[in-house]
Amino acid sequence: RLQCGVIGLGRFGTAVATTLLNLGADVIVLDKTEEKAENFRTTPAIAIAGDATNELALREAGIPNCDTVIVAIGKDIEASILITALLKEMGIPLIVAKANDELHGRVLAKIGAHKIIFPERDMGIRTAYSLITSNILDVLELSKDLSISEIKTPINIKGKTIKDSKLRERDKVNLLAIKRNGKIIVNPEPEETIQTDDTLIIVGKVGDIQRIQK
Amino acid sequence: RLQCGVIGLGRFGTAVATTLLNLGADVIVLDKTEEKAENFRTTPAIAIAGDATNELALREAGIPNCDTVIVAIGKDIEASILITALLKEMGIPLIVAKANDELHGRVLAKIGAHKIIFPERDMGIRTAYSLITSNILDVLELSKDLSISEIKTPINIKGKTIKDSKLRERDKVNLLAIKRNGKIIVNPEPEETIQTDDTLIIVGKVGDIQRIQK
Ligand SMILES: Nc1ncnc2c1ncn2[C@@H]1O[C@H](COP(=O)(O)OP(=O)(O)OP(=O)(O)O)[C@@H](O)[C@H]1O
Ligand SMILES: Nc1ncnc2c1ncn2[C@@H]1O[C@H](COP(=O)(O)OP(=O)(O)OP(=O)(O)O)[C@@H](O)[C@H]1O
Repeated sequence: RLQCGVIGLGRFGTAVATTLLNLGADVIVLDKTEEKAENFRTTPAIAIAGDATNELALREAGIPNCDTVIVAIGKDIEASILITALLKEMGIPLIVAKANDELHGRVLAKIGAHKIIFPERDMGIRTAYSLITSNILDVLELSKDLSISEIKTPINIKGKTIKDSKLRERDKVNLLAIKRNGKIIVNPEPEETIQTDDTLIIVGKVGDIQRIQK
Repeated sequence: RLQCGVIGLGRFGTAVATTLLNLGADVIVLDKTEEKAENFRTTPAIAIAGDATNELALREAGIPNCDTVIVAIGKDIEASILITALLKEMGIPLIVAKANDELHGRVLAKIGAHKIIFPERDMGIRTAYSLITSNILDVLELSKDLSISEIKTPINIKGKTIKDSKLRERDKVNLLAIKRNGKIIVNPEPEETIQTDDTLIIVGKVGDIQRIQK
């Protein structure tokens, strides 16, 4: 089970924590405002009131044991930066931080956040896409069966062309794209050779994808 | 071409407008702050400085001709509500409004917004999903190009097998699934015949999908 910490219970932090709980993760929430922590006391989360810029408060809340910590503080840029630096020092494996703007995001990345979220900008981009093309999630939700996954290349198809790999005929999955050296080849040609370090982005029924991953 | 209006050039509004321009829409941006409008004067957008709570300003900006208007004002809740009401009166076919919180969202929906966006909450939910599962959207975001769409069957391929339709070779799109009589056939066989009333769920680059839809 994933052990997650969420620091800051604004709209973003609250949504992260609530969704993580719904998805079965173990969650610690930490906020300096007592009422915000109190809102989580009826949930399975461990809810602590405390100032996360204080290393002792982080330790007492159990944050050092987390696999992932989300720093969900936007307005107090200084606090978000200090907290991120403390988490980096603690060796948290995955630090996700919400940024107020591009500059804030660059600073957070420099001092150790592994992943930066820009909620307003990213939802703006997605909103525009959904107005122009129908949103993938809507379409995929029509078919609860359908799943997309990124997998390492199975040993038995390394070096084969896509055609010869028989991903479609034998494994019943559709190869959407190949990720190679950080670039994505969308709808690759049947003659394309699958290389050892490629990762494959495939679509199919949940069961078929899981079978390949074994 | 889609005619869009974006009112309010905060982080969300700016991202919506910029992305819509990149996707080929005609965009009008309206903001009461001159510098914000000025930022868009080097783009193909029509950029107007003006107060959107003033119906005359909306008309002079060309807003009544828009298919879709996005109200991207968060902090000034009263302004966002008044503007939404004006747009409703103008008969704008699709009004998308950003809400500051659930109550604000309910009011916007009541007075005429067709779609409400909660950027912080929605990105919080998505962030949580991406931490737990290899989320489709992460995968798709790796390829900003990649888009999925549900389209009516183009006339020239009705009655053909998928193989003969050449969707992949000629149109560069990948047929993920066929929707027929409300059921979804995932990864259909190459010999499957495409029927007149089928809708096709296709994946490809945004530009290739748009070309097919013409
Ligand atoms: N040093 C701190 N330690 C712990 N919690 C803090 C600290 N500083 C701020 N917070 C908490 O973080 C939460 C979110 O902060 P803030 O409102 O600044 O972020 P926001 O980015 O506006 O939130 P939203 O996600 O709603 O956009 C608040 O509940 C606040 O109490
Ligand atoms: N009545 C109005 N008419 C036109 N523009 C307006 C009006 N009121 C506010 N704006 C503009 O809307 C923009 C965004 O407003 P605001 O900062 O309140 O939203 P926000 O929700 O904080 O933005 P973000 O998308 O960054 O979260 C500002 O640039 C502001 O000038």
